[in-house]
Amino acid sequence: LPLPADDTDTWLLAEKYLRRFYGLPVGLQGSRKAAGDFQKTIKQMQRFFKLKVTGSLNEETVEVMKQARCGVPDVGE
Amino acid sequence: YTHFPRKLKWNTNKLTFRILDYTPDLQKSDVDKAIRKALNLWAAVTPLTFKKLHTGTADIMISFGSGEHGDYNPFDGPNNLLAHAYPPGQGIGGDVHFDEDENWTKDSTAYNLFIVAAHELGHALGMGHSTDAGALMYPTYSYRTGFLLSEDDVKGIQELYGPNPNPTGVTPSPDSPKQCDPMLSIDAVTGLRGETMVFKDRFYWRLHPQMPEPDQILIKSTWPSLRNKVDAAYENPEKDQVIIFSGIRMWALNGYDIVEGYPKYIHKLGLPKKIRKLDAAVHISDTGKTLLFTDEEYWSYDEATGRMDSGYPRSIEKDFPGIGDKIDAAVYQYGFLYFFRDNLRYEYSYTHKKVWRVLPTNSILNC
Repeated sequence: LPLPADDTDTWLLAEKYLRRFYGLPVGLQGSRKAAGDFQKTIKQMQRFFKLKVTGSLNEETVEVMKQARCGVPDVGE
Repeated sequence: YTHFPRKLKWNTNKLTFRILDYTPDLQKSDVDKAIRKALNLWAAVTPLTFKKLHTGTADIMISFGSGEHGDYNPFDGPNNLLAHAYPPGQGIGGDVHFDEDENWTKDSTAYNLFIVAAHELGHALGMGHSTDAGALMYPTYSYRTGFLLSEDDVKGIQELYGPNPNPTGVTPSPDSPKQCDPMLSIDAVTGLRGETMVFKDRFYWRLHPQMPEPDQILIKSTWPSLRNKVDAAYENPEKDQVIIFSGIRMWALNGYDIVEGYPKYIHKLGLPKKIRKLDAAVHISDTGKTLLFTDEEYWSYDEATGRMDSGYPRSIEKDFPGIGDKIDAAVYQYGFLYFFRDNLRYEYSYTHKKVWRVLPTNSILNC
């Protein structure tokens, strides 16, 4: 079944955020590798912002992703 | 703090900058002032100097643009992305771009250009993002006043360029307090609709019963009009209000919103004029009284009548044996009064009039 609209929006926001600021590689959605990359990158972001490191897209993490910020990536090139 | 990969930095201390265009949100002179002030921040702690160019190519080219603005690194309309900058280098290196779709201001009503410029210019000089929420180089926007650079920012920039040989006497803000520091002391603590707020320096920790880790947030980023330091705070659940004290002023919060008509003078509560600040405040919901602590004495305020009780001030040491003569903060939870003094937290039984347990102060932050 498709995800409810709200969840899809949050997921897209997170993907965009992690690509832009944490170098999440572009990959096929749903593949095992992509899911692993996503979890690893979200953990990296949670560590950076001193959030609870869960690897999942919880409310606290989404809240930080929605904050106004600088466009320079937090890690990498 | 961090730097860019390969620790990119300028090879000269004499840098040039040029403002290519201006935002219509502010007067030209205000933009000039904001940029100059932002550059001066970094110049105060390093040997760098900045000369303004009106034509030609400068090391740091500053511009405002919307959406795709020429560097294949588009902005995103209002909010979220505010600006970006490039690390030191030739061409686009060192350049600073602001999102024209933001509303730029010189105060706290929208995005303050000076604060964002100071952050971006940090990148233009070689600074990466900091994980310290109190640092200017922290990636998310927060409004603040005073000297913007924290010790973390200063250490970072001086690792690249060294210190200013002619120190200007400015004091960087201290790094953010560490939650589990065994020597941690706190300024104030209060409940807020089931959460607990612990104030320390420019920050507060927000503890939610369902969140294992407290959040550390700058006071100014939640309440820009509040002072940078809170002396005391208490919650009156009956009125659904939190009162925050700083110096001779107090603010009332309803949820996270400041109640209209505040700040008010603390003397409105009936305290004598000679009292210039409180150390701690706590509301005892069982009695409807609020205790206000200052130096070695405390006062009792009756919330129902809105008056100070007679017979006060009284001695802290005599009425609360075992906690000493002075406290930093207090809170009433689970039928106990918790007093904080330096790095210790005293669990005091109000009914038995004795200290039940002594814990470290950081235990309130789940350490």
